[in-house]
Amino acid sequence: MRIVAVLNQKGGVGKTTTAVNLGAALALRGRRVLLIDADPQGNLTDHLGLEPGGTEASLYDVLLEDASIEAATVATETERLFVVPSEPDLAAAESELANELGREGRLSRALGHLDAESYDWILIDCPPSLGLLSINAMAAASELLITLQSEYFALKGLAALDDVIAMVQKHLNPELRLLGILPTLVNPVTILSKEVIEEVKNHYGEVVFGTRIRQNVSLAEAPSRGTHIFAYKPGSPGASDYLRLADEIEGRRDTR
Amino acid sequence: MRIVAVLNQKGGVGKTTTAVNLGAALALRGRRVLLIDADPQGNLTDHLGLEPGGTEASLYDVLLEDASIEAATVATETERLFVVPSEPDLAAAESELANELGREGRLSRALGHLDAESYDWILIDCPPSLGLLSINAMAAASELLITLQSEYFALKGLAALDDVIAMVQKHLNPELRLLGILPTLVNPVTILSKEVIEEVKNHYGEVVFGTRIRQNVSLAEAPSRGTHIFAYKPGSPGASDYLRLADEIEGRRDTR
Ligand SMILES: Nc1ncnc2c1ncn2[C@@H]1O[C@H](COP(=O)(O)OP(=O)(O)OP(=O)(O)O)[C@@H](O)[C@H]1O
Ligand SMILES: Nc1ncnc2c1ncn2[C@@H]1O[C@H](COP(=O)(O)OP(=O)(O)OP(=O)(O)O)[C@@H](O)[C@H]1O
Ligand SMILES: [Mg+2]
Ligand SMILES: [Mg+2]
Repeated sequence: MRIVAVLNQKGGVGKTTTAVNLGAALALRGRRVLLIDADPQGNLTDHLGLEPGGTEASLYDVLLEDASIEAATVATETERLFVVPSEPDLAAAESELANELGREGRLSRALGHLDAESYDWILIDCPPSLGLLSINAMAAASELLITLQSEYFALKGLAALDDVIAMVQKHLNPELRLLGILPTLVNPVTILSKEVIEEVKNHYGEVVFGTRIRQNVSLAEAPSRGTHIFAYKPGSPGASDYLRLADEIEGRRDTR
Repeated sequence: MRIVAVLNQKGGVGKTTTAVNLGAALALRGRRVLLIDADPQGNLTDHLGLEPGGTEASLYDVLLEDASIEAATVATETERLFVVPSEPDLAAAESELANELGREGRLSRALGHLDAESYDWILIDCPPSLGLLSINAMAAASELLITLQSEYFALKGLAALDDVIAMVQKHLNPELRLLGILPTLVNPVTILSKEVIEEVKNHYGEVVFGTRIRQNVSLAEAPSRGTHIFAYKPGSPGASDYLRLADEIEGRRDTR
């Protein structure tokens, strides 16, 4: 069971779009996939057309009241694709967790109770911050997938993220590894994006995926249909990019 | 002195790009402008090529240790354009403020000590969240400028933001008004963006600006030069869109 936190504290860099569509691609390949919406803004939950409140327990209950992951899990219309939705109460989780014992390990503990056979992949969609929800995701994960929009702010953001990853590895989760850095929202024609990807490769080398997720309006339209790209426009460049990513990821254990 | 919070809890929707370039456009028109970087990720500070630590006090000191805005202010290379930079210590502000008295009014109080003649405009760049830093900005502001990327998640986000604005007006700042909703990252050819803007206008009517900030790679490149669009590519569509916005805004008091 591989647990991947989809992470970048910068906003709007394709974390949710990646969690949903990579998750769906893996499910379509026959894997059992659980998506956890750890963002109080609930975009992943919306993207898949789910209403909050459809489960016995919420992720808030899992983190703060010892509810089980199973009680917070709902099926989607796609075989083998399941979700722990975000509910409005999750907004309170960060501040309430601040004073709790073992506040960074709540998600890790809950996932530890899952049967190892229950899922092949767990993808955790993180909010655009390095607060307690993202920290919980990093402490619970075996691997990190960093989505990167190749524009100027990305580079500074990666440096800050690196420091936090090192701290998490030191104090909370020595097993945590980087699965890879995924260039998203790639506009092949701009020089800026070439330069940024070049810079990232110089700095981080082999961890950058070969797959590029290109800018494709179908990926932005799919959530308005309450589903992933494969149920909306399976022939689109967005669909083929995420299939290619699933391929590349299943070929890759972790990189460092 | 008009104080505007540039706001949207959704990530990557042009808040920072707008604060910087609208601020610069107003300064170029002869106004004295203060930009406050209220985001611990410090993108606005970076965008203008400023190093953290260049001031006597930080925004953290203003919020938590009673430092003055003046002590935290630095000039830029652009006449009449000033900045209160974000520093790494700001990351601790949200959690530390949580237990302080009058925690939502710290910025308002600090701005209240400023001479009304010191600036014509104060623009506050907010993080992608509705936490204490954004709340402080909303409590301190006379007006809100909501940047909106016209894609699916925008609509749900606006509804959530509306609720928070109503709460702030009720409990913290009855004077707070909406200056307007600004469509950003507009790709004129996509149906999706037309539909979303249509939906927003149906819902919010006259508050949507006539100005559209179009997708223009020059706006994404400018931060790599440590400056605003007018010092980088004054002939670009991005420059003309922000000049047009400054025009429209100076013609508009507040809308409701
Ligand atoms: N490859 C792509 N092509 C076109 N649009 C995309 C692509 N990837 C994401 N988008 C759109 O860009 C916007 C931002 O993407 P998304 O919400 O996935 O980013 P995020 O990192 O999860 O944002 P946040 O930090 O707010 O959680 C969304 O409107 C999404 O539909
Ligand atoms: N009109 C535009 N055309 C092209 N690129 C743009 C435009 N506006 C913003 N960008 C780029 O898009 C990215 C997101 O913009 P920006 O950082 O201003 O959004 P934000 O809302 O401040 O994000 P965050 O929520 O992370 O603070 C940046 O890389 C920026 O340079
Ligand atoms: Mg997201
Ligand atoms: Mg910003």
